[in-house]
Amino acid sequence: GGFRKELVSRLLNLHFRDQKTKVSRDALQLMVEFLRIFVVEAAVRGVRQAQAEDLDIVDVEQLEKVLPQLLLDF
Amino acid sequence: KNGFLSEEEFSLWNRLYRLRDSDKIKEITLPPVHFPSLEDEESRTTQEPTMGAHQLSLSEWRLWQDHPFPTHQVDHSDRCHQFVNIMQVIEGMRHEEDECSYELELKPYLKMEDVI
Amino acid sequence: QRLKAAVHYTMGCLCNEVALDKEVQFSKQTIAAISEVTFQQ
Repeated sequence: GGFRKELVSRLLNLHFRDQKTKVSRDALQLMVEFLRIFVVEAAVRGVRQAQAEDLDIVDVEQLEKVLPQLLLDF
Repeated sequence: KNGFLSEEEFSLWNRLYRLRDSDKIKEITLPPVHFPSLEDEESRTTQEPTMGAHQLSLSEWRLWQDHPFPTHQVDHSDRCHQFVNIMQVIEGMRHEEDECSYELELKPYLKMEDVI
Repeated sequence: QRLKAAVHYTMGCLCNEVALDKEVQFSKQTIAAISEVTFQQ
């Protein structure tokens, strides 16, 4: 699992103000890995919160609890 | 190859992950953050949640932010620790009756000539 | 929308890996929420 570099490339280009901006292969690879780490960190922190509440299913509530600190950490 | 989903992936997404009108929560949004104290009421454009949409809230569980949550591969940033400290100070102030410990702590350093 | 669907699908795959590893489940809404947050980040 993980982001495809073509998808990340499209996401980055979506946000570039100057369409002539180019992304090097290394920078793209780094962004792919960064997004994967962000998502896994969000998911695992959600899991930890659900486990702390003895829940088998991670729901939006558990994610909302860890979200402020997650966003501050990235 | 173009970054989009293949036929097969699209049908998997459609079946496993896509939120439907029949779901209790049909859409998830993360509204832009604004500071009430920095803007006057008129200028703040608030997006009313559409029916069935859940707006993720960063303040819903603010009382829980007085301790750092467990992390996985990425530790807490300094900013996060500062945030948790501030939430602890606010939590402490909430339970104070007459005196304000924060004020008592700072008062010895107050020199009115600095203020005037 | 096609980009969002691709991001959302990728979320689903990653969350499923974590779910298998941690022996929990993620509600559809949670995967959509992580997707929305990631898309905005």
